[in-house]
Amino acid sequence: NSPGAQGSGPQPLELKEVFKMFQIQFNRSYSNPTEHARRLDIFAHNLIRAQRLQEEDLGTAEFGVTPFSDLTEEEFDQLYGNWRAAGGDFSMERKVGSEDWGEL
Amino acid sequence: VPHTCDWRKKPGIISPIKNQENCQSCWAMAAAGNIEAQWGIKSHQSVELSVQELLDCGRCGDGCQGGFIWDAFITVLNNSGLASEKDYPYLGRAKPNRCLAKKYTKVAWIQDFIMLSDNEEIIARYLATQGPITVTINKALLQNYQRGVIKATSTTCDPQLVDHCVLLVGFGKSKAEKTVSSGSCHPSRSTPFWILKNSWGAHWGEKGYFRLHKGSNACGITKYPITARVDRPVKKQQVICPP
Repeated sequence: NSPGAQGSGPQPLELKEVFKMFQIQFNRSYSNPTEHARRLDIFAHNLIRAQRLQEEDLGTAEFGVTPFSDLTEEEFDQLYGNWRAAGGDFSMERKVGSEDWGEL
Repeated sequence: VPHTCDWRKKPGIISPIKNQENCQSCWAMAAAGNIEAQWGIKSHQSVELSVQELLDCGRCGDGCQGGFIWDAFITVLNNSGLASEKDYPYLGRAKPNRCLAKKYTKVAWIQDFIMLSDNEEIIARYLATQGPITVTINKALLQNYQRGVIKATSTTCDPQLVDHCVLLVGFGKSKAEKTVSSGSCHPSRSTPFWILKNSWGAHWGEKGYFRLHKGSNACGITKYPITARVDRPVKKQQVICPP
């Protein structure tokens, strides 16, 4: 099921309902209909991704709608990632000393 | 090492869940949470510390562009402590040229900081006996996480690509559930997990917290386990050089 598909059947309507509930729950509004449609697409994409994560997870985790469901992965990374830590602009070699807890 | 440990259950140790908003301040949030917890345990005084001071006064400039846990601790050492959240509140944006560290009274300070071994049992022992510690993890699975224990593989969550700092506050085991297969009941193994405090608000995850599988280096949790130390320095026996 492609995200935001306009095909017949109940699914697109259900998706819109879920998205509406998401907007109410997390107090989201968008500046214009184009932006709304774009966020709906991203939201649908994230639901599919959550379903895939659910299938892949080996524990008891549940994945689904979250406050970040209308963000692309890139936007989420930019907003909530720690680029200095991830970007490799540092290197730190781990050495474990003889102290009980590690080393200074 | 106890079977379970949850510092949230001890009053005055873990401060309320915070929200980074549009600022990559996880490193400062985790570091402040670590010092708050260590200070609460060692001095029996509850404090909520200024994340904003760490963002404004760090040596690496704009703290909202991400940072390292150890730089947060270096800032605390350089400034001889940290102000309270009440005095120097969080703005969600850094002011690197307007460090107000000297303006406010320090309410907590640290002796030094250490990196622990990358062994989950040693981390658990330190957590249980000394208090919460910071860890840096891969956050790939957290955008869509709602609840439960994440048990990832290195394919679904690369332990080398760590890009998010959080506070480790406890560990436990999920209750074993009986599974029915081919007509007979088999008790399934319980899942050991870590309890982590995030900084994305209380509406995310399990009231702002999440759980990762313990024992499999899930999402790189053992890569950088770092903690400040607020113990009083041990009074060493004085030695005198003979005249």
